[in-house]
Parts: sequence; structure tokens; C-alpha cells
Amino acid sequence: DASVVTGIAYDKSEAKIAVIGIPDKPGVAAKILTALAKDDISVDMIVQNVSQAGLADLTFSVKKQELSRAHAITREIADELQAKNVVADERICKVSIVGIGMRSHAGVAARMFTALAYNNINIQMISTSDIKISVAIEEKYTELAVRILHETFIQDSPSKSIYAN
Amino acid sequence: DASVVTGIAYDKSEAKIAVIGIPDKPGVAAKILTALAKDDISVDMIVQNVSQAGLADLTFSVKKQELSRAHAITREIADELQAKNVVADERICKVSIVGIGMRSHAGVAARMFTALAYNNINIQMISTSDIKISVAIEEKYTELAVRILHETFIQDSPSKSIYAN
Ligand SMILES: C[C@@H](O)[C@H](N)C(=O)O
Ligand SMILES: C[C@@H](O)[C@H](N)C(=O)O
Repeated sequence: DASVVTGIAYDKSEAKIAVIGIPDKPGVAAKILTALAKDDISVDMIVQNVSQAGLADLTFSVKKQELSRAHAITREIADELQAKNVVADERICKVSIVGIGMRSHAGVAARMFTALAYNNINIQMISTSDIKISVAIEEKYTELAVRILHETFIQDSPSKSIYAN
Repeated sequence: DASVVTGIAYDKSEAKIAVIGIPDKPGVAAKILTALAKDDISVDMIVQNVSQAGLADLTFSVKKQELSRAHAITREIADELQAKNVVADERICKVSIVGIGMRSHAGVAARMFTALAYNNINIQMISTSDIKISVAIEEKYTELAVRILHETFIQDSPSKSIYAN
């Protein structure tokens, strides 16, 4: 098994904004991100899944303290795009398992998602890279999620670590 | 500006499978990934956005040569979950800008998305980490996308690189 989980990370400083039902054509994602960039908003996660019937949802996370400003900007752009809805939610936490060689292992993601499910923690968003599998969950489950992921992946390896972003 | 783009990466070896309209409750993502893991399927991107009306879409990418096996497994699980649909697509390419400090910069994403939009390249999926912004686009645009992202971010820095995964 070539993949190695080296740590658990969590970030409680973020809030999410979902732009629902935007046209799936070139320039739409650019319009949203450009408006945020113009106002110097910091963006962490950006998640967009495949569209249905020509409409897509784009969700991104911002610092909690920037939420109201980001929300206002987003609503303006969403109106121009005739999006269906804009939903802001500051009760999230991003929890990640960090490692190497994880990109090719469905097993690592399976173990992570199973551990969360076993504890009745719902996964709101998923985003991956080759060194990180991140999920957004409800903020109240942060400590529980970190503890169970630590038990699942790190417990027997004192050299590994939990770290907060 | 603290973020630095150090390279453009692309990966034409992947195909995507979208599981549409799965119940947004604990255990669902785990069920899908466990079935894939059991059959030793390699999974690269996993993207799930926030749900609408209790239903979510989960999309993941697999090696093109594993697509038919992964598709068969996924359809089976999707039936058990009473998902709305399973959509497989092997005509995608994953293109990424790689760098440091990008997680807080809407500007980097804005420039990337604008460059693609300017060339009429539609963004099908977006997934980010602090060192990588990845998009899935139609495979036929691979060379064009890599070239324009290189012109946008790398052109004046011969020490940077384009690399294929
Ligand atoms: C939905 C959005 O990503 C659109 N497809 C775009 O390219 O901008
Ligand atoms: C949709 C899926 O991610 C579900 N929310 C789960 O936790 O498994």
C-alpha cells in the first residue's frame, strides 16, 4: 500500500458560499472569482461539480470574518448571472487527511468517509488533491471528526500530527 | 502578492464518473468509495458540492483504462442508493496550476478561469488545494489550455515548467 497518511488537519476559520444554478458556459466561474478578487477576498476551497441541464453550482469558502462582504458581492454577481440562489453558511469546518500517494487510493478516502459515517457525521463537500482529502462538515463535529480520524489513521504513529490551519 | 504559480500540470489519463442525486446522509460517500476500493480502482479527483433538497452529486475520476470496470461497480452501488443517474465521460483532461500560497488568492483562480473563458474553454469541474487549482475540461482543449495558462502564468519565468502527470 503506497499511500501514507501523515497527519490530520482542520480549519474552523472558514465559511462557505454556494452559488446555485449558474449557467454552465465559459466565463461564469471567471466572473464570480474576479468579483471576489477585486475586493481582495481570500478564497480557500473552490468546488464545482458537473452540471445538470446546463446549470452548475459553484461553492467556495472564505474567512468567517469576510463572510458578509463576500456574500454581498456574490449576491450581486449571482443576480447578473440569474443564478437560482446564493446560500451562505458559517457553521462549517474543513477537515483533511494529509499524506502522500493518496491520489490513487480509493481505500484511503473510503476509510476516511466510513469513519465519519460511523459517527453520523454528514459530509457536505469533498475536494481532493494528491496530498490531501478535504471534507466540509458541520462545525460542531470538528473535535469529534479530528479525534476519530486520528484514531483511524494516526493512533499508532506518534510521529504523525494533528494540526490546525 | 504572496502567491506564486510555479508550474502548469495536465493529466489526460483520467475519465470521470458522476453519481447524480444520491441521498445526502452519512454513509453514502463511504459506500461508493468502499466499493471502488474493494475492486482496487485508483481514484484521483473526488468532488462533491453541497446538496440541494437532500440530494447530492459525487463525481470522481479514474484511469481511462479502468473506466468500464469502475462504471459497472458504480452503477451497482448507485442502484442500491436509488441514485438518479450515473454518467461516465472519458473525454476529459485535468489541468492544474501549481504553486504556493494560492489558497488565499481569489486572484489566481480568477486569472486562470478568465484565461480559459477567453478561449471559450468550458470548466466542467473545479477542485482546489493550497498548492493546486485543478479544473476538468474537455480533452480536446488540453494543448490549448496548457498553452494559454503557460502564457498567463509562466511565460516570463523560464525556470518554471509544464509537466504531465
Ligand atoms: C460553471 C462554470 O464553471 C462554467 N462552466 C465556466 O466555465 O465558467
Ligand atoms: C453525499 C454524501 O457525501 C453524504 N453526505 C455522506 O456523508 O456520505
